[in-house]
Amino acid sequence: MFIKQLELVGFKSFAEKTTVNFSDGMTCIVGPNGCGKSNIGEAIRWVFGEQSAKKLRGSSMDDFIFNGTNQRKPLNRAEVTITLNNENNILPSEYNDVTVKRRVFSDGQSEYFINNQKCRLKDVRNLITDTGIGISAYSFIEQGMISEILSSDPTERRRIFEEAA
Amino acid sequence: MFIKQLELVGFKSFAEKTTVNFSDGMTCIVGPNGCGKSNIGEAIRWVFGEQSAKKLRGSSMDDFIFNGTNQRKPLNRAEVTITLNNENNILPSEYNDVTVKRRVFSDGQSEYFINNQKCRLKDVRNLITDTGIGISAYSFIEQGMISEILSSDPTERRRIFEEAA
Amino acid sequence: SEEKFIDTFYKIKNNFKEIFPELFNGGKADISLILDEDEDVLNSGIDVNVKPPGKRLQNINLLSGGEKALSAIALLFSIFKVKPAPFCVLDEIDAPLDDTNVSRFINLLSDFTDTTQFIIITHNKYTIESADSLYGVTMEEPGVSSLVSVSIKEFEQDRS
Amino acid sequence: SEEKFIDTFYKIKNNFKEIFPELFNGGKADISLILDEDEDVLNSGIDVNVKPPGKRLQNINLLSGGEKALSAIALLFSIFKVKPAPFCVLDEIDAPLDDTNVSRFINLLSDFTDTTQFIIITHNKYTIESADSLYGVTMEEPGVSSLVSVSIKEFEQDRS
Ligand SMILES: Nc1ncnc2c1ncn2[C@@H]1O[C@H](COP(=O)(O)OP(=O)(O)OP(=O)(O)O)[C@@H](O)[C@H]1O
Ligand SMILES: Nc1ncnc2c1ncn2[C@@H]1O[C@H](COP(=O)(O)OP(=O)(O)OP(=O)(O)O)[C@@H](O)[C@H]1O
Ligand SMILES: [Mg+2]
Ligand SMILES: [Mg+2]
Repeated sequence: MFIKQLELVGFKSFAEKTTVNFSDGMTCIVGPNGCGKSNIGEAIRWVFGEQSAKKLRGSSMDDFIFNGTNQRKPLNRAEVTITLNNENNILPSEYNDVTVKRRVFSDGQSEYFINNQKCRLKDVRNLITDTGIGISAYSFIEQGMISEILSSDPTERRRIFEEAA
Repeated sequence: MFIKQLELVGFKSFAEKTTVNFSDGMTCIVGPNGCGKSNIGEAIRWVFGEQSAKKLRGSSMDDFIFNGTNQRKPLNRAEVTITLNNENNILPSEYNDVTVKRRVFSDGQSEYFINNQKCRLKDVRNLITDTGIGISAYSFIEQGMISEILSSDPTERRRIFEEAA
Repeated sequence: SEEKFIDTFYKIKNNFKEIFPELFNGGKADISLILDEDEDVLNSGIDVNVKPPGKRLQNINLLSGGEKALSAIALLFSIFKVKPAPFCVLDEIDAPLDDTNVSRFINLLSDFTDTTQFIIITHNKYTIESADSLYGVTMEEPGVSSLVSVSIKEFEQDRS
Repeated sequence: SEEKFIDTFYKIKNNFKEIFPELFNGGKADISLILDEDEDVLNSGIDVNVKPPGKRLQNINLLSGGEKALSAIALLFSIFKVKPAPFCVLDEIDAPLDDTNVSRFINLLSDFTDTTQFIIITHNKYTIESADSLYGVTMEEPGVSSLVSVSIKEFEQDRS
């Protein structure tokens, strides 16, 4: 299983619909400071149901909606869709491609969709449990945080080990 | 006033006596990971009387004494001497060159010297007050800490402003 | 459950002992459980001890910025070896590393690309050169991100 | 004393308003005192607001890693302008910056080298190229640091 495609609309600095196609090996994302690279990484974490705005450098969920520039008005919602290649049937679904979508409105409420069918956060969580996908500590390393695994307190370190058990 | 020379003996990874001559413009220190670059920066901060071992990545003062390798025994003391060019008489001393030396023993006790005369920490502090030298927050930026000035709590930020007042 | 945790812990420990010397070209590393007086495994902490080649065993706080990052990478991949994640997003984890350590990191990464998809945000040209595919992000319109196609060749000239 | 603090504060504020757009090639920045209800200046906090070019004013936490580092550098040099330190040790502050921002940082730095001596630890070749003198540190004997003379030319070939 791997990420085939990521589509962002109104998520942070991605005002226009933007589609990223990934290869299943190693994809590098490059560009100048402040152009939106880390925002792409955070979109992947967010779409799977991340509940803590602080982990994605926000203070509340509406911080993730494009808030405008000198030339553009702010938008009223953000949407991210991720398409996973499920050919080896890791996900409990008969489709070859599985899409998960998350939408947030300016009141901070989120909507979730699996293969374009509206669902609850719980359904997204059930879809990805035990697959290793996820918002777990060890499959997302934020900028500047690589040494945290070593320097955080021993019990925090244990939590990462538990996720792998 | 500028730093003319720094001499390290037994300070952290500098087991042998090592002398660094600085120019008064911009000096760059380069080298592979773990070779001792940050240790040089910390030696400058330490020699002027830094009392917090934690600020120099240690837990107690004897952490700064060379603790041995596979081939060498640990040493029992560390010593750093800094030579300042005082031609413009910023420091209250009639010498053109002023040296400050600090020595620490395995019991954690420090000795201080100004121009090779033994003195107290208080004398070193008096020498450098109001010169802007120092262990102040804004003349040493530790590795990975550049954004702290922005992200630390507002009162911490104020402390930096007070040092400049 | 306790057995499962202990079993995973010992697998990670063995991986760490193997991967660390590979990344550091020598040296030793180990992890151990910190048990409190009632020996409760499920509430124990985990201690990490490393010894870069030629150096003494020491507290991880005395390590340099680059050594700490590389030790953390060794631990991360030790966990991956036990339970590979289908994908992993790494945001500038190569920033503290010198070029020798970047190429060691890339070598280690290539051992895992058949089980894990990696999405790596980086400014380092050595990391970029080993990518399977490359995406450029830009803000041609100030404040609005968009994608640009970038070829690896372009990167060799201008590293911005 | 209160007057001295307020006087220094307003000087730093004016410097920040001037230096930030120089480093970011546009945009705006400002600092303000956070006063509690009894208006006690000596216990107030300090708020920092920045607006990179073309973007809206926002919370500094939403800034990118490089934008944060560059904003912090702007603030640091705003303080230097008021009270220059005789010397300053900067340990890899260019690590989060892309090459465009590294050269802007170096330009800013060169405005201060006649009042302040800079000792800069770095892996970045653009920073190294603008140095007046260069020192290499090595551990030819594992675990023991020693100095090596390095020429700037050497760096252009091999960036380790
Ligand atoms: N809700 C939002 N609306 C518009 N722009 C936003 C929003 N949230 C964040 N941003 C913008 O995104 C930018 C940060 O992007 P990001 O952190 O992804 O940059 P980056 O490419 O990772 O840069 P660096 O190389 O410095 O780490 C900020 O400048 C911020 O203005
Ligand atoms: N008391 C000590 N005795 C011997 N070695 C020590 C002592 N304290 C620290 N060290 C060594 O110094 C090394 C760290 O050096 P330093 O942090 O200066 O590296 P660096 O050149 O800044 O590397 P990087 O580029 O990764 O930041 C560590 O490997 C540690 O072993
Ligand atoms: Mg980033
Ligand atoms: Mg260092």
